[in-house]
Amino acid sequence: ELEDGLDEAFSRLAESRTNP
Amino acid sequence: AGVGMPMGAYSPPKTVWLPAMKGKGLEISGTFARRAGVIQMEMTLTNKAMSVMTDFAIQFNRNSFGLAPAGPLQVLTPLSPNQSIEVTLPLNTVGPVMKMDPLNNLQVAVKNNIDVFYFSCQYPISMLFVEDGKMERQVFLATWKDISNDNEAQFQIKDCHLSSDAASNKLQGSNIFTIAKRTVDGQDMLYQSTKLSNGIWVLAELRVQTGNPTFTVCLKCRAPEVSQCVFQSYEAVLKN
Repeated sequence: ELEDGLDEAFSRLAESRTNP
Repeated sequence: AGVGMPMGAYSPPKTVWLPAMKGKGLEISGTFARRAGVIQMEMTLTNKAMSVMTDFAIQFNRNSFGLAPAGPLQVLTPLSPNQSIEVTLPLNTVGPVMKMDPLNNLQVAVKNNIDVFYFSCQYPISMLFVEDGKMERQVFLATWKDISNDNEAQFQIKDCHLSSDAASNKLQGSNIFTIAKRTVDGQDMLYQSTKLSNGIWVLAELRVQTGNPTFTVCLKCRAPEVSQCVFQSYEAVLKN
């Protein structure tokens, strides 16, 4: 679950950096 | 390196640090390397004088990262006129610290039987990137969030014709580790970490767009004065 959460968090980070 | 083997850390070509004109005939060219976790100063000493040179020794002035010789300069036989020798000096990072400008500047004194000579050289900060610089993913995310945007620096690397995977592999050879990769709108975003010998962590976002030879590197660090030097290492590693 933690791993899934981290995967998701990196996706959100990349998304937020590309489309702030 | 064979298939799947990590490439070695980047080491720049040797340059002349002490021209013979300033060394009463002693010419020193050199570079720095990190080999199996050991920082090394690799020098070629050339005797361009008309007499034999003996009694070599080396000392560093205090510097930003405490670089110091880990032992004496080993020149075991006299250096005859027109003779060159290769010398490798292992370094450690437990010497006295003083912030230099530029940060990676090193002031060196070399003596022989003729005189004492002084020169400055600059080392690639990647020599200081340690082998355990891969940050835990959870720690990376928290640290990235925690470091203020004021401590973020953005740089561009032009004319870089590598895929994001090739770039990642190359950087890993110099202890810059990729922690996560995401693709957003056709752009690969690599999240990377590196740790300097003095414990400073640098977090990076490397953006690579297929077909675009300009890479963008964003660096976040609690000691943002290192960012410029870290960027220079990114550029040197990726372009060599």
